[in-house]
Amino acid sequence: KEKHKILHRLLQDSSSPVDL
Amino acid sequence: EGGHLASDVSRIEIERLAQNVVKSHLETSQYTSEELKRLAWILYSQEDIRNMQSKSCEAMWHECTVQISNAIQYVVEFAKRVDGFMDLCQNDQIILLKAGCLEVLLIRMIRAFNPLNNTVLFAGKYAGVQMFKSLGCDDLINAIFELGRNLCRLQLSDEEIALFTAAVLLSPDRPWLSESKKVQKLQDKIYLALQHEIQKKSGNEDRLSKIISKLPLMKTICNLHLDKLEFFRLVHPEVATNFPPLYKEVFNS
Repeated sequence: KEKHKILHRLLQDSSSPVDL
Repeated sequence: EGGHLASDVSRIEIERLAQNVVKSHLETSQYTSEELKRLAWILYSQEDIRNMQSKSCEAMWHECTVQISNAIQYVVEFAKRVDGFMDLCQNDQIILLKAGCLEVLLIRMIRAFNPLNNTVLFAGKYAGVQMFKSLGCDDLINAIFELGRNLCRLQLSDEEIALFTAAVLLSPDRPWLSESKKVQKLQDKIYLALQHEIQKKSGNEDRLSKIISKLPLMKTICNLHLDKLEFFRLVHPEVATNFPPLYKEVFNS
């Protein structure tokens, strides 16, 4: 999990960094 | 096989999925069609090109990884919104994103590719192959531009781009998937939706196979990118350590 922590965070985060 | 599946899956379900995928694509495109139209003929000046060409290989690599990393965030958001993707186990979500996001980006690129002057949108303006000279990856860059020209010839609609990218993302043959059957089912439905979309618009029977025939070149480009990255990491390990963390997560094996 540690190896892909950003992907995990992006997948779980409902407020993603994408400005929509 | 498609016909057999069609009897199991209702047309309404396929149409609903198509709507979901197209909406997800439009909501997570880095640039809207209007923005792209506005930017279409905004080219880098000769001086910009000279400046970019005089950048060191390391600086240009870093610039490209920043652009790619930024674009990947939109692909993750696209995946999250495609019905069924978040129902997969997290291990499989990560595998599919790592294996498929560059292919998705290559397909998405054609929205920002101008085949008339062979340029692509890069950091706000359109650039030709010469812009990327300092990367030292002429074969990779030429292959990407060749794919751009090839895909543009098909004149894919946003609906087709949406469904094709979703189908590529949900490829059941990625190594280490734990629920590849589940992924296969999703991909089958998306390809059915793409087939319906094609029939609805053009009725051209071999359009789907023409679209799918671009996959081998995309795979070649992805492998070439990994080869170049591996070589770059060997030669400039300290620069590669400072690549954006998301880029490193996705492309470091």
